[in-house]
Amino acid sequence: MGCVSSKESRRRPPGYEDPNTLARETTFSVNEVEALYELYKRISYSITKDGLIHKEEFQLALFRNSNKRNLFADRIFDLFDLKRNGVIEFGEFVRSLDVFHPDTPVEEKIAFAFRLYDLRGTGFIGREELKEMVLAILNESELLLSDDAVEEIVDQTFRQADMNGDGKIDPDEWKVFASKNPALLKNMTLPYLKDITMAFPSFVLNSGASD
Amino acid sequence: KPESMNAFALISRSQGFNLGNLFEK
Repeated sequence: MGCVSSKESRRRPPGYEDPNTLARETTFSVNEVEALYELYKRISYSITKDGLIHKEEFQLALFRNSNKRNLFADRIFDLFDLKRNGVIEFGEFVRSLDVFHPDTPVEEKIAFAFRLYDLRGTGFIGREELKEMVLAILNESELLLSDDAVEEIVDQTFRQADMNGDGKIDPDEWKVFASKNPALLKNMTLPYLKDITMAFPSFVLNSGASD
Repeated sequence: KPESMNAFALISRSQGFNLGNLFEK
């Protein structure tokens, strides 16, 4: 891998990764990875222009507002940032979006959603974490509910999902619960990813692939 | 009623999870 054309490497920003490698490791074809690079460039050059996606750029792309804080967008950003260095590199972007591909097995989507909801990274979803997430979505939706009503929602959810009644939702319980309620995983599939080359036809101009 | 009382169903509707927005110009 040491023989990279100097011209090519100068054009590529720090987070860039070979589309052939990414296509081998994911559901995407080389052309689709190149189309994703067009999307990645648009986001990663929107504010800091260094070819890496910073959190403000991610927020800007999601909400049209770089200052909008949102617990769940923070969680997504942190999970996409596989190296935990505060930015999303191109390879991280492609590998993470792969989970959201319509053809990705549902088990992978279930596992990713569990990590999203395991706010403290303890390996289970606790009652306090669930309440924190309910309060965040109510705040985001500008819905006012009494503390009793919030407690009731959390209690009811635990009665359904915490099958052994130990006060925690573990990965196996989450898997059973999510399998029984597939609507919960709707946000884990992005139909756009099926037509990514149609959405970003300009990838052809920058393509290094011959197919 | 059980569906409306499902915390995860509420949470999954967050705009923060709506990654489709990344694809909008």
